[in-house]
Amino acid sequence: MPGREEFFHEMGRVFTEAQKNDLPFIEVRSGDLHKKLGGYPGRNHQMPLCCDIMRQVMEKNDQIIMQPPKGRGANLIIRYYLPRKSLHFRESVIDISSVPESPVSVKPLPKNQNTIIELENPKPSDPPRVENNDPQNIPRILFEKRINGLALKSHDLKSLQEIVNLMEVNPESALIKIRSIAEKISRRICNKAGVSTENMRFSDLCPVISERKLLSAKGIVYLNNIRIAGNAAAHP
Amino acid sequence: FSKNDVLIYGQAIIEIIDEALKKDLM
Repeated sequence: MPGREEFFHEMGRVFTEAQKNDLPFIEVRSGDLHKKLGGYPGRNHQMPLCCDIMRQVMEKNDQIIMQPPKGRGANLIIRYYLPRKSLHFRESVIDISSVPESPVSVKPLPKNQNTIIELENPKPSDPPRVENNDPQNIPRILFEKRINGLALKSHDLKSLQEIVNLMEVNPESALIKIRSIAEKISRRICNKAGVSTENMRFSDLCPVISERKLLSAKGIVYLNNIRIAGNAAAHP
Repeated sequence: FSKNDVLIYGQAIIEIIDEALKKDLM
């Protein structure tokens, strides 16, 4: 069974890898962290060491996405914002400052603000339509614009448009929809690469895409994050 | 989950689709 130090070092490795790929944040699920190190006790088992380390390395802006009831420790999900310079636990410090600073477009997301990972810069001649003159609506409007653009490209992507309406009334349903679209896209990517996805679950598709390098490391992390968040939204 | 979370994950799915389209995987 891995100890605190092993979990701590694995967290350092996860952050370093995520920063190398310029990710604005990384979500870690306790069960997945445990599986990487072996000795995984199962999803209904208490995992005090693993969860304790995950909480200890949290910084001010990090968010707990899902907090499991006692005895179901596998589903603690924490979103850690990047970049960060080091990781501390008791006397141990992991220096991750050697990783180059992220580009300007990657910023930690402040809590409770309408901010998205990266926004496509609107053309100066084509300013976004602002509803009710509220600047907080701009990310939603730009998002809607991108979604509508993709929906025009392919009939199969029309279901993306449902996300916009769903997010206003029920964010959980919108996340489940995003997960479902991501699964569909993953199957298509695998099929296009000649891999049969029959009887495969979404969680089986991500490693295939990763092993065959069908998407970038960033895309694969996004896929996994969407899968985890969609599951959390479906099974609160 | 909040509307902001949907925007974050929505943006992520857009990036995945963009990449898959660019690589002709869709």
